[in-house]
Amino acid sequence: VPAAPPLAPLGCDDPEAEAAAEFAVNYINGHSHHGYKFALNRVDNVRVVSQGLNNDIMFLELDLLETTCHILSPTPLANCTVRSLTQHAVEGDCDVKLQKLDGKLSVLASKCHSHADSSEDLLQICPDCPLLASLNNTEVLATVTAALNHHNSKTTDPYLRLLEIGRARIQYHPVHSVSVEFAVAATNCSAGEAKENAGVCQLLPEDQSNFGFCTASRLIRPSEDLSVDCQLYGHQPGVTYSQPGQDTS
Amino acid sequence: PVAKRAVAEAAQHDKVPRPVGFVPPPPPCPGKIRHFRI
Repeated sequence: VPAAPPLAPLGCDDPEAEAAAEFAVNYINGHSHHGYKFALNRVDNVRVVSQGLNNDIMFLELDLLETTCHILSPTPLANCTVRSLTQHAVEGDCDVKLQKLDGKLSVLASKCHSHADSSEDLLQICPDCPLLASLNNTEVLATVTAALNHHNSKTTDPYLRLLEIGRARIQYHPVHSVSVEFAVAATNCSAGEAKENAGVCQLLPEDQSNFGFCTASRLIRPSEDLSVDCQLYGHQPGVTYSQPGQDTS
Repeated sequence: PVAKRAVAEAAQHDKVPRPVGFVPPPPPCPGKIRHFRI
């Protein structure tokens, strides 16, 4: 009896590959503790190794793009906007190993690394676009500090503490400006109490945690100006934040 | 004597005739780009 023809290799746009890629992207975002949510841009490659009846190992190479949603945001990934090229896009490359057993997917291993679009490429399409800056740049740190102090001095909401700086961009002409995005958390103080002694203000315990996100833009030249917008997400059961360096990769 | 046909001629004859307008299927990978390429 002629052997059954070999199965055609799974295509990267086949529904089965897309379903596995979507499962992998949700896993990656669900296990990330810092930065932003990533969305699927392209399935670069897929390889299936059969382990037996209804038991396959799938190797995916995924090309992701950073969205504007911080990882602590409750916004569903489908509603998160992919950062545009002129916003200095960030790409993620992930290799994911999954098992499909009796139709059920599980991730066995994943490895990702991200990198920003090259400044040269961005300046080619947008000569005046601000470029991503290092998160420990002194102007960036000064802008985040000024923005958070400005918010805490004006708000009747709880006093907010900085969790992490998500991204920062600096523009030098035609004006000199710094724009920053950072994650914050509510503390057990009101802003008024914090004026007395902010040192006693602690982050709320896990079962009451309230994370948020701020964007700020500081004009340095031709004149000083600062605009800040902070939004708290409200308590999200089970959502925690681990200080950088504490979480497992 | 066996006359060896020219390879080109043989290849021509052996080539499976393709219907007019035949478009080869796209390669299975990489897949489509959903947003843009960096």
